[in-house]
Amino acid sequence: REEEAVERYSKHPLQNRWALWFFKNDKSKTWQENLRLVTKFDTVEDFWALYTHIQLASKLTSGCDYSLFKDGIEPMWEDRRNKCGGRWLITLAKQQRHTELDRFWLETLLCVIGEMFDGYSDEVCGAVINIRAKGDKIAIWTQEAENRDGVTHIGRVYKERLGLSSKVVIGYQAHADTATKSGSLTKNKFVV
Amino acid sequence: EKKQYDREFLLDFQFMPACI
Repeated sequence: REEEAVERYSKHPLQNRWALWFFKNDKSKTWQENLRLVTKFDTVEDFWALYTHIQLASKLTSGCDYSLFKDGIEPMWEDRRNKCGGRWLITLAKQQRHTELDRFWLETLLCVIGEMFDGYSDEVCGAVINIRAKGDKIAIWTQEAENRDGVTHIGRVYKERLGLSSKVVIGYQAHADTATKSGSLTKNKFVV
Repeated sequence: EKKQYDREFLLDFQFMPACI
């Protein structure tokens, strides 16, 4: 009975503490000045308290980002936990902002906080959504781009969780390649 | 023990009133 009461009245701890960051593009400020830590949480209940309190991604203005990263990892390539890593990138067409963006972002958040990548969840650093006029982007960042088994497992599970058809191909890009790209496209290191 | 939750479990808490 006591166990039941504890179960009923205790919050459900997550494996990790997570930090939500918000980026708002103000050209008069530096990139880092535009990045703000919103809050941290480490239970299922506190995740929902935050999620239901903040603006849906589809309602943000262009140039804004949400980033959700494990506590201690900053949402930038330069962080030591990110610099050898990369991202599974979902690029959306403009019209998908009104049909799929919020659902995809919520599924992404649930995947990372629920540690849904089996033995490879420790590879995950965080997730990012970029709201952009030319097309929104969602990504899961992982810590080691050379970890083929981990990266491809995460990609397969992620694609399935988003409900993408087998005809859709998603790509993984190393941050090092994104940082040094010459054109607008970064080559995919892996695809699923 | 790893705290691993599937989406249905997590979604169950979406509209649950906060515990005090």
